[in-house]
Amino acid sequence: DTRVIAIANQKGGVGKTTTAINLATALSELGKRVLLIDLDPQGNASTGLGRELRDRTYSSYDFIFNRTKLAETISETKYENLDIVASTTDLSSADIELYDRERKLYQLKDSISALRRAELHYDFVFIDCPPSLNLLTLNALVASNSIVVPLQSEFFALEGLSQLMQTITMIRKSSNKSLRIEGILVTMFDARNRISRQVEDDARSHLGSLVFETRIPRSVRLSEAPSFSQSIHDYDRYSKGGQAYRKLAWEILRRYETS
Amino acid sequence: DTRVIAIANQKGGVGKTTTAINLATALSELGKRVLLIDLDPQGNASTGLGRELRDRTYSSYDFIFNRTKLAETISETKYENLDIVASTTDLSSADIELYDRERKLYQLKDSISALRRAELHYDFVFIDCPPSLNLLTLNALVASNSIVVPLQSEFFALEGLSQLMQTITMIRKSSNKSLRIEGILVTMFDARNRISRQVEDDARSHLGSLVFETRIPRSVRLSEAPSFSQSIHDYDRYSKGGQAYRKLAWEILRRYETS
Ligand SMILES: Nc1ncnc2c1ncn2[C@@H]1O[C@H](COP(=O)(O)OP(=O)(O)OP(=O)(O)O)[C@@H](O)[C@H]1O
Ligand SMILES: Nc1ncnc2c1ncn2[C@@H]1O[C@H](COP(=O)(O)OP(=O)(O)OP(=O)(O)O)[C@@H](O)[C@H]1O
Ligand SMILES: [Mg+2]
Ligand SMILES: [Mg+2]
Repeated sequence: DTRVIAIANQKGGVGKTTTAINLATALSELGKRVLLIDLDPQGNASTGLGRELRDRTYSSYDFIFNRTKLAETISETKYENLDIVASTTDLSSADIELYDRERKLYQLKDSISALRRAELHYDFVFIDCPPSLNLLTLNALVASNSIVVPLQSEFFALEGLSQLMQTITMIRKSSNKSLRIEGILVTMFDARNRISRQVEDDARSHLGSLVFETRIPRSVRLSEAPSFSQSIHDYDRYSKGGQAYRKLAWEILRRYETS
Repeated sequence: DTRVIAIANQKGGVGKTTTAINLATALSELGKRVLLIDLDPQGNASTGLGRELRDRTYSSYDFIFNRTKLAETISETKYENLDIVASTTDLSSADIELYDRERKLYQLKDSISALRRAELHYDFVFIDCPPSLNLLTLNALVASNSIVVPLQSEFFALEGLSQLMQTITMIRKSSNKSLRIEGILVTMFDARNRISRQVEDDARSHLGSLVFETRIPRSVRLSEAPSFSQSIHDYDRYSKGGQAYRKLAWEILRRYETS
């Protein structure tokens, strides 16, 4: 069965897109069929996976609003087993357009459900969310089985976490009973930095097993890889960042393989 | 006369809040009366300047929607000459509430204009924007004389710049003829990092004098200061980050002192 996982946190620059790209590619390498939906009008995930702006004839805007056949909005990437629904700036008007719709929280869910009917089968669907608790992100939470929350190991990052948790609880009560937290992922961790260690300690003591064992170190190689349209596994496979994202993929896969 | 300056970029985590806090405090030290409006529901600028959540009886939500006397929404900070309009998560519903209003783009501008009538005089008003081109940020662009655009020296950061520039042009044509770019500020610059140097070179060659001379180095001290509710000038005055933000304050002040 398809697992739909949102990668979301309204705090900006915490590693949502970096996690989406490198987790999706790690799972695709393990033979899982993966679809990445870029729900951010900035289109960083699309660019990071090599989708040139001029090739994005159809986008996640068309995917949500059913403006064409679903299959037309999906393109292959250079990675076998990984497809993408790229985004364009058309998506910036999605919030306002969703606002007046009857099923404004369910548009994305309906499109993802239609994948199955269209014989487009994936083991995992990842949704890279924009840095905001807007209708697009709420659509992602309603459409997902679970959510991965990247938590940057910096002071400001902890501040928004409680608002996000409240939003998840609200969505679980109102529109998606089965939404659960896949995990909180400590990112840009720097062992030399006191705040970094403090954020991880705080997270583990308050949130316990919700926090992934795997943490992602701060590593320049991770920020270089997208400029070559490569995943970290392609760009610098045995770097600390590459090893961490593959470890994360196993940590998630173990949960599903055993269940 | 009051200069209103928005600090905006829809890319997340690029240093908007860090710039808002440290530029506002640098100018207040030079004797300028400064008001910082926190327009981000995460409230990072409010926290970074020591406004405890429980003390935020009124907020920027009340400021925009005139739910109380303006003076009630403004509080002092520990820094002489610097006041703040703090934010709470109430602000996350502002977008939807603005959507149905007649003057949906002018709410903030109207409130800022009302400051003058209420004899609340400031030399500078800074607006810390959320990481999104939503109605809150558009309100800030309509209300401002100019905009400071923090540009993180990382690969993904250049991608959203053209969309932001288009939005500024649109606002200038439709709702705020005098909106100008105060400057593009290179942030988190690391001379050892190839991408960092490349982003700065690209910005200076394409955008020329729109890019501030001053650039902000990557410095851990900048990310530590807010955890002590201090500006960098208070926390570690002679650090690279502290010196850079005071240099930026002078670079901006020189433009106004001579004109
Ligand atoms: N572990 C890491 N080490 C070093 N740099 C990183 C790491 N993870 C991400 N980065 C870099 O930090 C910046 C922010 O990361 P990213 O764009 O993935 O965050 P985001 O949460 O998707 O941002 P936004 O909120 O704008 O969508 C990028 O330039 C990215 O390359
Ligand atoms: N020059 C710098 N050197 C090192 N760290 C920095 C620097 N500027 C900002 N930071 C840190 O980087 C993170 C992101 O910065 P900040 O929160 O100011 O960005 P932002 O654009 O306001 O984010 P958001 O998009 O969520 O509003 C914070 O943890 C901050 O402390
Ligand atoms: Mg992103
Ligand atoms: Mg901010």
